[in-house]
Amino acid sequence: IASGVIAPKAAWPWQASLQYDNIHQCGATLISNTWLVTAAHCFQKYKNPHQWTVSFGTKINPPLMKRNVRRFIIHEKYRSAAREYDIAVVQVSSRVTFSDDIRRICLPEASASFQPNLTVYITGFGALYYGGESQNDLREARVKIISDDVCKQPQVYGNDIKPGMFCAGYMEGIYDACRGDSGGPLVTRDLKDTWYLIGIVSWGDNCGQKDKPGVYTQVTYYRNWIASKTGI
Amino acid sequence: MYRTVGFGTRSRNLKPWMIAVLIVLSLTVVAVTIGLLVHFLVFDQKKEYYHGSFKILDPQINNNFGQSNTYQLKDLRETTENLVDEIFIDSAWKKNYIKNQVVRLTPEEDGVKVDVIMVFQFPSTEQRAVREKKIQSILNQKIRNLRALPINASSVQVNAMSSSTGELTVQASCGKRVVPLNVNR
Repeated sequence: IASGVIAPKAAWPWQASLQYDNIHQCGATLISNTWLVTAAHCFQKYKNPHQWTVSFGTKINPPLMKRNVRRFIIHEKYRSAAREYDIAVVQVSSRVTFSDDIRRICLPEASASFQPNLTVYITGFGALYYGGESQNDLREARVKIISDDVCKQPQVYGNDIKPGMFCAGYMEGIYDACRGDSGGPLVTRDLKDTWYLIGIVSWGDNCGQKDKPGVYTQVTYYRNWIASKTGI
Repeated sequence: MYRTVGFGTRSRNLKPWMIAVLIVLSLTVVAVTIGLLVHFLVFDQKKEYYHGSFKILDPQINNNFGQSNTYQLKDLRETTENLVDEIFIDSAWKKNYIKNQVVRLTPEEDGVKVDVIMVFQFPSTEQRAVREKKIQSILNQKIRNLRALPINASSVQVNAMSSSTGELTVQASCGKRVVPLNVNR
């Protein structure tokens, strides 16, 4: 997370770190005691589920809890070059025990809509700047949803923004997701402090650059796909 | 002259340091007693969990423009939690009421079934069954006069939960966390 702050303990209890051979690769979000949502592109290089693990807590080391991955399901239409359908679900081999520090997030209905300029939060263990290293401590930043009109402008991302994607951040840059945050959550809350997962960190040019906000997989667009794979 | 064992004629006036020790000891005893009373009466209140369920009949949630449209479960959750808050904050138990959490919304033919966990704090361990009835009657009574949501008052059911089950149910529900938001910028 570029220009973020270190997250307080238990602040984002649904955040997970997806690791291959115990090395952080991507973020993920807990949606039940056995399922997580992440980005499909996290599994481009490493396809063997048995070498993947998931850890919970605001530090990668020492983790609060660790689980092996039983399997992951990548969206059937995902093609790495196009970046569309950048969503996957991960099933862990044994149930997660909920606590004050580990909880699941709510999923919005497919029909829910979230307006541009809505305040949302991004969290992750990714780099602090482009080319930087992943972090051991979870970081957080507050950003805003950017309208498609703005994001599809030629000097921003033009036609690269497809249905099922949306932009969030600031046109001035600065606050943004970065390498290693992929697959992690973009969340918002209702007036009763119930939190909902509405985006998955997917791609962007560089990190925190002007006119290049983050691009997120739109959870409502894939809500029925998630239900079909996980039953949630 | 009898040589009975008796008190010697030597004067037994307490020395000043002994008086000081006695005063400190008695103050300590008083402080500990007050502390224990406060602890058990105020702080040692037990959290009690009650499971409530009721049915919202074909809910229409007014969107920002005042038109009623088909509800979003997300909005229904928020409205219901607000409603239960208002009911108990406005009741004789407002000092005992902590929070409520909608743990499940189940769309059914004629509406939506709501499962909610209500959390209270009470000093004594009065009969849970008595409290259960009281909570049910508060809900029943208030729900009848509500316009925010068309709730079928006869569908209201309340059951006491064990603290462990209550705590686990709250932890297992989605989207809630124990930390208030304070992302400083």
